[in-house]
Parts: sequence; C-alpha cells; structure tokens
Amino acid sequence: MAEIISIVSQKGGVGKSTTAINFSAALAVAEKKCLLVDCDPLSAASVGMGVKSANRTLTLYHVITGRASLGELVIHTHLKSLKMIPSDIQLLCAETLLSTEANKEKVLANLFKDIKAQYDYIVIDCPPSLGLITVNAVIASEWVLVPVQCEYYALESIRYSLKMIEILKNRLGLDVRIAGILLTMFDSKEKVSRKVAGQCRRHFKNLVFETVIPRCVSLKESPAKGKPIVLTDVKSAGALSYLRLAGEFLGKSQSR
Amino acid sequence: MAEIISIVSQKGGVGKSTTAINFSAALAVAEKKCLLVDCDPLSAASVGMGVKSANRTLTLYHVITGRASLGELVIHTHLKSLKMIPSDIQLLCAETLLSTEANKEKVLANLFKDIKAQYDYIVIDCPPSLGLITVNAVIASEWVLVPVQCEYYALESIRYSLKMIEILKNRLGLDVRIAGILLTMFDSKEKVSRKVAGQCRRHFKNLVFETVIPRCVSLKESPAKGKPIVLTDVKSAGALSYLRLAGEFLGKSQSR
Ligand SMILES: Nc1ncnc2c1ncn2[C@@H]1O[C@H](COP(=O)(O)OP(=O)(O)OP(=O)(O)O)[C@@H](O)[C@H]1O
Ligand SMILES: Nc1ncnc2c1ncn2[C@@H]1O[C@H](COP(=O)(O)OP(=O)(O)OP(=O)(O)O)[C@@H](O)[C@H]1O
Ligand SMILES: [Mg+2]
Ligand SMILES: [Mg+2]
Repeated sequence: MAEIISIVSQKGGVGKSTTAINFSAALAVAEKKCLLVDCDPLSAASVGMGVKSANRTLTLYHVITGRASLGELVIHTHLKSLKMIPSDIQLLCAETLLSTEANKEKVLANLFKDIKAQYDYIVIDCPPSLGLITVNAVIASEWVLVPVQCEYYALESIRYSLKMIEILKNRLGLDVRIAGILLTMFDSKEKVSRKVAGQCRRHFKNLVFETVIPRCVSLKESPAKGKPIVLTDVKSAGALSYLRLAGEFLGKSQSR
Repeated sequence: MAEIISIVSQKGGVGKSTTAINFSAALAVAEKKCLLVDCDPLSAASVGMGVKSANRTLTLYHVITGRASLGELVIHTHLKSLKMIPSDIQLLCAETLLSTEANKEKVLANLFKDIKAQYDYIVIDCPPSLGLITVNAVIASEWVLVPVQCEYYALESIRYSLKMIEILKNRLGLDVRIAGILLTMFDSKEKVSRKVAGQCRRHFKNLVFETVIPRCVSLKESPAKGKPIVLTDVKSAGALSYLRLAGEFLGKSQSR
C-alpha cells in the first residue's frame, strides 16, 4: 500500500517542484514504484518532466468534478518505475470548486483510495500556499517534507508550515508525520547559507534531514531538458544529493 | 495624489519582496514620499525592514474587519520619506473574511482612498498567488510590476500573471497598466540566465524594463540587517540596479 508524501512550503521558490521531481525519480531509481502528482496550477513539475500543456486533455480538474477517474490521468515518464499525473491552470478553478464540496478537505484522500495499491510511494508537489489544495494533499498523506532554502526569509516560514500541519493533525486526528525539513540551495561559500543551515539544525534538531541539497547549476538546467537530474547529469552534486535523500527517507519509512 | 504599484507574480521566490523593499527605498532616496504595504501573510517585506512581529498589535486584519483605519497602521522606517504598513499571519484569515464581503474585490481600493493624498507612490508586496488579496491589490493599483527570475520555470509563469491582469481589466474596466516585467537574479555567467533573459525580451519586447537586477549576495544579506540595500551596501550592483529601476519607472510614470 503506497505511502503518500506531500512537498509543502508556503514560502515561494524554496525548491518544492525541484524536490518533487528529483526525489520521486531517485525513489524510482531505487526500484520503488512511484507516482508524481502535480498539484500546483502553474504546473512546474509537469513542465520539468517535459509534459507539454497542449497534450493534456484530462486533468485533476476533470477528476475533482467527477468527469474522470484519477487512474485515467496517469502518464509514463522516462523512468520505468515513475509515473506522473500532470497539472493544469484549470486547477485554479478546482480550489473554488473544492470549497463548495461537503467533504472539501478530504476530496484528494478519497480519490487516491482507488490507485494507492499500485504504488510504493506517491509524491505530491504543492503550490506556495496553505490553501485548500495543500490542505487536501496533507490530509491525504502519511508524510510531509518541508524544503527550506538556505536564505534569510525562508527560515521564518518553516514555523508557519509546521504549525499548519500541527493544527490539521489535532483538528482531524491525522496520522501524518514530518518526513523532515530539507535544506536546499546550500552554498558553503556564502555566509548567509551557512548561518541559516546552522540555525535550522540548532532549532529543529533531528527533524532536519542529514542530506543537504547544494546549489547546483545542473538542477536549474534539467527542467529545460524535461527530465529529472538522474537522467541529465547523474554525476552532479545535485543528483547524488537526491539519491542520498531517497536512501535516508527509505530508512525512516521502513522503520515506521 | 499617490500612484499605487503592486508587485505581482504567482511564481514563488522570484524577488517580489526584495523588489518591493528596494524599489520603494530607491523611490524614497529620489525624494518621493513613499509607503510600502506588506500584503503577504508571511510578512517577508516586514521582516526585511526589521519590523519584529512582536511589536505589531494592529495589522491589516484589524483594518479589514473595521476595527482600525489604515492610517493607524503606518510606521516609520530608517528612510525619512519611506513609511510602511507591516503584515501579519492573521492576514491569512483576512482572505476568508474578504470572500464574504459584498464588494470583496474592492476592499483595499476603498481603504486606500483616505491616505492616498499623503504620498507620491504606494508599493504593495503580494503573496505568490492570484487569490483575493492579490486581486484586491491589483484593483487598487495604477501600475503592476511583474518580477521574473532568470530561470526556466519563471518564464512560463509570466503568461499567467499578465493574463490575470488582462481579465481583471476587461471585467472591471480598470485603468491599471503594466509598469514592466523586471528580470531578477540575472547571472551573466549562467547559460540558463542569458537564455531566459533573451527569450523574455524577444517575447515581451518593450514590456520588459531595460534595468536588470543582477544576482547579488548583498541583496540576500540585507534582510538579516533589517534594512534596504541602499542603507546596507549602497555601492553594490544590487543597490545601483534598484536606483536605476526607480529612475526608469519615474520616466514612465511622469509621461503618463
Ligand atoms: N539546489 C538547487 N540549485 C540551484 N537551483 C535550484 C535548486 N533547487 C531549485 N533550483 C531552482 O530554483 C528555482 C526555484 O525552485 P522551484 O521552482 O523548485 O521552487 P518551488 O518551491 O517549487 O517554487 P514555487 O513556490 O513557485 O512552487 C527554480 O528555477 C529551480 O530550477
Ligand atoms: N537579485 C538577487 N540576488 C540574490 N538573491 C536575491 C535577489 N533577489 C532576491 N534574492 C533572494 O532570493 C530569495 C527569494 O526572494 P524573495 O523572497 O524576495 O522572492 P518573493 O517572490 O518575494 O518570494 P515569495 O513568492 O515567497 O513571496 C530571498 O532569499 C532573497 O533574499
Ligand atoms: Mg513549485
Ligand atoms: Mg515575497
């Protein structure tokens, strides 16, 4: 039965989509059957996996409005054990639609029930907000992974993301756990980067993954090639760090 | 009578808050009376101006709920002709509150009427979304400035921000104009950066500001000092580029 992992941060540009793509690809390289679900209306994860918006006729919007099932949206990727559900700008309307549903916070959780058995892991990329789409993703999940850019503003925002998860857990009695706080775009030459990483580890202790994602040009370039970094530059520091992250996470998941 | 400028992009981490702070500070250095309004619940612009969340008793949330006037929220900054209205996480609740108001899209525009006469320019920092707070800001504005990070994902997102503005203009007959598309975090040594900047200029032509904001470490460091870059490192490439941007914008604004 699949474990679902949501990639969540209200702060923008911290590496959520980059992590969703490359973490799910690294799990697939480790022979896990994976599904990447793009829940951001700007569809960065779909663009980064080379899915052109023109080919998408059925989207999550159609599933939420009951005109298609989640299974019909699944497409293949360049990796054998990684499949994907792309996003679309119409998802913006889904947020308004969801708000009128009776069980508005559990729509995604109910939709995943039909397909969960086919995968080991499902990774959900969320938009930079704590709106209804993100709340739906967190409620459907066993784990939440919170990326933090090693820069000043991002530090403040972790508190809010963790607090939101805590509130949902208490209000709805969820079993969701924090997979970890992931330091991203770390540059050992920059003072700000070292300072933020240090403060994050001191403050959040073993909630922070040991694996750190370095600032790496290949991670910026791989979306233009429409493939995860393990396929565009497997020897890069970026690719190695995401493979290490998958290993560290699998250790936590299997000891659950 | 003040002209209001909203800094808008649905894409996260493109430099909205950094631009809001340093553009308004550069206008203040050019002897314009300015007000910086932080409309992002994560309050990056407030944090970047050294406003501690503990000292904020009255916030925009209190104004929207009718318990205070906008004028009561205004605080001083380190620059004589720059004042500020800080934000607060309670603004997240404002979005839900706004949605029940009769004139839900024009709440901010009505609130600004009382204070507009006291300033030459009002700069509004928006969250990374096109929700009700951002829609309110655009409807209250004469100009919209759209920052674009010189990286692959950000290019796709410009279309959506410009489209949203177009839809609002047509639906509500607004007079809002695009101040310009601002290229940010440009790094001439990176191929991706040069490529995205070139594509942006080819596609959007003279909608793109001539001024480009370079990737500059001092811009990352100034928020930790709680001051705009013109006060922390005035000789830096970052400070010079925002001073040039203010000059370029004033040319457009005065010829309106
Ligand atoms: N480790 C890294 N090194 C260098 N660049 C990176 C790294 N991680 C992400 N990036 C780049 O930084 C930018 C922001 O990353 P990304 O879009 O993944 O963040 P996000 O949190 O998903 O943003 P949003 O809030 O808009 O959804 C992108 O241009 C991406 O290519
Ligand atoms: N020109 C620049 N050079 C280097 N770093 C920059 C530059 N502009 C912004 N930054 C840094 O990049 C990060 C993102 O910038 P910022 O927070 O201003 O973006 P934003 O669009 O406001 O993000 P959000 O979508 O979360 O509101 C911050 O850590 C900031 O300090
Ligand atoms: Mg993203
Ligand atoms: Mg911001």
